[in-house]
Amino acid sequence: LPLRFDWRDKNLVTSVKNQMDCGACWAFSIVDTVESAYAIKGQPLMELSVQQVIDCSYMDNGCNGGSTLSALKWLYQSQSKLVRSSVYPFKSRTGSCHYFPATEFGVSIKGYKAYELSGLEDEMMRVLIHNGPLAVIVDALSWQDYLGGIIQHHCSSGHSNHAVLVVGYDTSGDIPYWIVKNSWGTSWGIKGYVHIKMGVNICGIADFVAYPEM
Amino acid sequence: SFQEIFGSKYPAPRRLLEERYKVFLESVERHKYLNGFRQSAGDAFYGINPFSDLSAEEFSHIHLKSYPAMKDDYIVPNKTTSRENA
Repeated sequence: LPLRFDWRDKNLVTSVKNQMDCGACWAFSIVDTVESAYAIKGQPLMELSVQQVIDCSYMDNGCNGGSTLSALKWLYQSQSKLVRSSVYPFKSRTGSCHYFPATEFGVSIKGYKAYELSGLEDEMMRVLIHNGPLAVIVDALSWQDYLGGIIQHHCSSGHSNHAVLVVGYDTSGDIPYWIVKNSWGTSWGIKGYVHIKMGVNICGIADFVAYPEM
Repeated sequence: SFQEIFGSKYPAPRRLLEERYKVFLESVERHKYLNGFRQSAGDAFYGINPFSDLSAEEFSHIHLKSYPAMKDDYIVPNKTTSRENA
């Protein structure tokens, strides 16, 4: 495994989004994984509709919360095509599911995987490199005040409450860390990103890992 | 300055503004506490950001709304095999 790996270096990660007061981090992280996975397959990197997932993933609760895995299940089982974000823009509130004609451009998935990798973060590195950015659910209570640096303390596992995207890692320094994309805008953290210490399941980062198959 | 930088807007009544300011001051105290645990330059640091006018309860209620599916839905790889491979 390389000492450092970051899908952003290959221009395969879209820009940081802002979920505002809508509690749909689960939809943001899943759309992020689909955007990257589609681009990794050689297609253009483009922003897809988070609002479509919020409105249409019927097993979830829109801006009142949801699960990354049930969103992936909905995408796969319904074979829904995620349209461009410009076609179905983010409104920061749950709305009625809008359907599009079959001729409308969209991205669907061929499957999905979900892993529990606590104690196996070396395996998680491998999955990240082989499959693309990973949607994870973490305990982010202590992230409210985060400005930068590597989170190593005050972030326990066992109370997963926020979905984000792991895009890379860096083990070249004294403290190895995961590079994690959030959906709270670029004025939070390191231009919208957070670094989390690797190897000890800080924030429960390896507890609930999921990604689509394209 | 916080309102200018982060674009926060509050309703007109002064009482509400004062309540927000009180929450903001509590956040500043929390930053001092968290930064007290820093041991090296690389450690995480905490301070004023877009959420500093929210209490921890409000922050959790608004922004932490995801939950995992059933534990059984997640595959646990064989740890022995994985370690042997490593």
